[in-house]
Amino acid sequence: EEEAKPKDEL
Amino acid sequence: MNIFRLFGDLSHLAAIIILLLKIWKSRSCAGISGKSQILFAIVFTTRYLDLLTSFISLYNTSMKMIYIGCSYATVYLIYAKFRATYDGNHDSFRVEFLIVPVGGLAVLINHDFSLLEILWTFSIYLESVAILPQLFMISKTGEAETITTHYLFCQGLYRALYLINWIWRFYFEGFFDMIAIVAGVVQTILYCDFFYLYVTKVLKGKKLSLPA
Repeated sequence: EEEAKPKDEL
Repeated sequence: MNIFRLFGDLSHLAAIIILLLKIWKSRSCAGISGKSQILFAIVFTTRYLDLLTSFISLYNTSMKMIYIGCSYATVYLIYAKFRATYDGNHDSFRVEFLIVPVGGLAVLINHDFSLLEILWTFSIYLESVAILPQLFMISKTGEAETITTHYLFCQGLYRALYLINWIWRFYFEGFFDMIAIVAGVVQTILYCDFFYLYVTKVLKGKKLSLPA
């Protein structure tokens, strides 16, 4: 399961 | 940050500014779908709520704020300042047919069942179809002003460059985000027909008009 990571893309 | 991502962002920024300037300079929003612009304002608002929770970089924060600010300015110009020029009769796409299924999909298919993550997912899905009212409007009137086609081209180019960026990131960073990729592919496909018309007509100096 993927953990929520900061989104660096716009 | 690779070059495709950077040029994708710049292309996106160019699209937003082209549209703002077009409306401002011509004092008219004729031919522009206010509904698409409202959808984009919703997209940016729901996606960039992380401005309040996490800091990534100065670039990231400032671009997000510019996108949000410009999208609200565009909506303001269309629905308030130059409302008299807004072509509401031709802007008849039913946006609830986009928002409701997209909202449902975001609740069902997401990376994490939390409010911020669902809103982010919603924004990704919504962005992929947010241009439909604009394309629908062009198909109804059968034509688009050349500057409007430049706007659309930059919007489509932005997504196409993001696709290359994701291929790059997958090979060199092992990074991929399935939700963003699938939505990005859908979004890019929606522009393909338009790209064809842009290259075969607008770049040859002709106005974009559809056969009757």
